[in-house]
Amino acid sequence: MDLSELEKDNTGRCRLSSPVPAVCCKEPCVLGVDEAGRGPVLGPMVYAICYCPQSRLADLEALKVADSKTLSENERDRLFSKMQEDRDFVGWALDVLSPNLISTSMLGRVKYNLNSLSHDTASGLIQHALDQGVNVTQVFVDTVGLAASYQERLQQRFPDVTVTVKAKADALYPVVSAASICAKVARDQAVKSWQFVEKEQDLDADYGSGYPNDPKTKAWLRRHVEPVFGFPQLVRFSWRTAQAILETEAENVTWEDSALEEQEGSRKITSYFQGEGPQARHPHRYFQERGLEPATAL
Amino acid sequence: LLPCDVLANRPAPVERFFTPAI
Amino acid sequence: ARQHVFLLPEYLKDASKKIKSGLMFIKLVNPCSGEGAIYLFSMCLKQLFEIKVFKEKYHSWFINESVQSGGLLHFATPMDPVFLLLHYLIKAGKEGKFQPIDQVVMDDVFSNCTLLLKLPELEKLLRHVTEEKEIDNKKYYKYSKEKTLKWLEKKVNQTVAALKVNRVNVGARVQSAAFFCSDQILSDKEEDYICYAHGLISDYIPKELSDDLSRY
Repeated sequence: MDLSELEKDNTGRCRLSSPVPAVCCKEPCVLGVDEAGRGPVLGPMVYAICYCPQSRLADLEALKVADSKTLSENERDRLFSKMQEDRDFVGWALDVLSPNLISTSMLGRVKYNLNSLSHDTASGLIQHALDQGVNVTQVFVDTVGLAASYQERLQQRFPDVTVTVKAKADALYPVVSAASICAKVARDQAVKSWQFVEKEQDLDADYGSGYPNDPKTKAWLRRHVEPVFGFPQLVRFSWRTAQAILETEAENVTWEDSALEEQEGSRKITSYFQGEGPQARHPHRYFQERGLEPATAL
Repeated sequence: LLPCDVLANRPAPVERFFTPAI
Repeated sequence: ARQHVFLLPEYLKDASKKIKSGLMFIKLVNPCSGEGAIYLFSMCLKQLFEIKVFKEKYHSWFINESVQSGGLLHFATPMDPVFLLLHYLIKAGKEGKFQPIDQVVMDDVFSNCTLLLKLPELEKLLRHVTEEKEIDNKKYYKYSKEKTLKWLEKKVNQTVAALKVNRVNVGARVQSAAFFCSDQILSDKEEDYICYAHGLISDYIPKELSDDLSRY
């Protein structure tokens, strides 16, 4: 899988897709959506779709695709290359969401939570397939959050398509299994060949699987926390694991909105009406409007 | 100028995490 | 160690590092509040600067390879030393007698006020706000409210001119940016300018004198 686009800039979102098999533009197709890397504290999260004509579903099944979690890395790689060989009837596309994009979405002034990010990315990929001319008639999705409301949302967005959202869809439907393999292969490769954007010499790549309970990952996080900047952008700052380490190892930082949150509700209503006493002379409006006041100490 | 208050006065590897933009 | 970020007039750039002829931070009286404030004094130019600090919460600085909390930005702007002299002249003036200036500008809290006696053309400055007597080649001064108000009137007019040149919005504060009409100066009445300039200058004089000036 060619991830050179991601390696050029791994701070945002990167979309990859296979060529669209011609047959998929003609015959009714079944499309599966799945994700890889929701749990890890570092590395990207990948959303993938995989589609093929309904009439060739049996061929896809014959590849023995299964839930990527039940397969070894070698098996996944082998299956993915098999899918690539069958490019005449199988197509895929994926969105790599960098850890930086995940963290900034979750921690931004306007909170953009992980489930919404996942939903939007999944529907974005389905739309991408439709825009490419794939004749999608059925979509199967592994659920994120409540299956029923997710299904209803997708159904509303894609009224001409039959949408099925179900837990464990990646074990039930071959197209979803295939999508989960694409996603996992992409994430594994991205993590393995991660290019650090930070110009740091002693950044090693011995960070293990990236899951919070992986001892290697834990040790790596502790080894690379910087008191002012936190972690390299490989790490998802919004993860509880990362925040816990920052709280103990890094300097305190206050942001305007977080401080306001702390203050809210704590001011007594009477405090809005109390004057400061007859004699207090405020600085002139000229200085107040510019946030300027006399320096009384250095 | 940062939009947050780092409650410390200390050395920091700014070069490693920021690239100046003109 | 704490570092401070300053914006200074460019001509101070090559002030010497030597204490005797360089720049000094000193604490003097804030003529409005009577409390202390930090000033910058150029020993070689014999010039006084007030220090204003830009303060907004939740800021920090990167300074080279370091982080500095607070994000304060200090401005040093030239300030007319007569405002500081006035503080001592008004106080001494209560005694109603002529005195040598070095017995007026005395302050055991802000002892650096004696630097003000080193100012070039001190006598000319004092003439703006005092009555003067000379006995045996020695000069004696007494605070004059009339002269001071006339001097402050000039200050107000200069400030009005500067506010106009700099298109400072002096109208009532409720005017929102959306209603900012391009010929704003026409819409800001002359008296708004005078009132604003009086308010601005009142940040440098005691309340009583500010009230006198407003009446005047």
